Amino acid sequence: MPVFHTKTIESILEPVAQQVSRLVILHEEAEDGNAMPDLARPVQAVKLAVDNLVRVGYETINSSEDAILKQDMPPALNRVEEASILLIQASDMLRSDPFSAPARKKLIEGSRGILQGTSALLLAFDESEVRKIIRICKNVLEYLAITEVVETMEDLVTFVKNLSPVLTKMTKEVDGRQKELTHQVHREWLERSLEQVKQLTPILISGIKIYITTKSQGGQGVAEAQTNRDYVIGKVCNEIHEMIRVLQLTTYDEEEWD
Amino acid sequence: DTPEMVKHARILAQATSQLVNALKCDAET
Repeated sequence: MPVFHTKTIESILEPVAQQVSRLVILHEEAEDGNAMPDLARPVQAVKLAVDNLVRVGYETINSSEDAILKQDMPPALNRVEEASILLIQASDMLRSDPFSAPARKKLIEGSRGILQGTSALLLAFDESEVRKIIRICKNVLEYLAITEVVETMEDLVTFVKNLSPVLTKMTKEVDGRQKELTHQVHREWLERSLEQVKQLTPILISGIKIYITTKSQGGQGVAEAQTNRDYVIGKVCNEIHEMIRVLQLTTYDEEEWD
Repeated sequence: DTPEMVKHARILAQATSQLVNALKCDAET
């Protein structure tokens, strides 16, 4: 099972995660330890990268209207900043004593902290992006909820005209998201639901049309046409609800679903 | 378009990797 649930997060964190865990093992194995090299330059590079990330992080928080993001990101940014301070302290200690064991410990703690903080930051940001997609899905659900008031062909034209862009946007966003996921089962679930929505959309329009025509002719079969229309709407809504559910899953939810 | 946050997180991860590499080389020698 993949550890990181999106390809972007995986590509950023996987290499450094592997290195940090290997480093921990190497240092645990080293009994007395060798003299450490001067780490001032790589530590300074990390410090600069942290400063930039923190600046961009707060810009993201300030420009966002997502209350959860505003709540989740600052602790992650603090974690990264604190880790960078540990690295600077370690680098300073090593300059005076290249064999310093506490400095070595701070370096490991600092590297781990950067990894964990960046991971928390990317997750918070990713969850916020997912919430944006979910809002688009809910927008489609809102449009579908007004299908019942589509009574004339003019209404239908307006309905299709309004529904099409949001439906296209939802399809594009969900499709983009499924391509980003590392978890194959989640990808397949989203793909399947998207395919269902694509297939059901013309059936839905046709169902509404039949309902309008039947009703305008005042003949029998109105109830049946309405039942058929509502059945298709129900199916489309169910698929969108399923997409919303899967979008919120991470690899950590897998045990639950197994 | 890659968001700025993601770009900078990647730069930080790369800088951390380079730092860890420097430490690792030391530990392996």
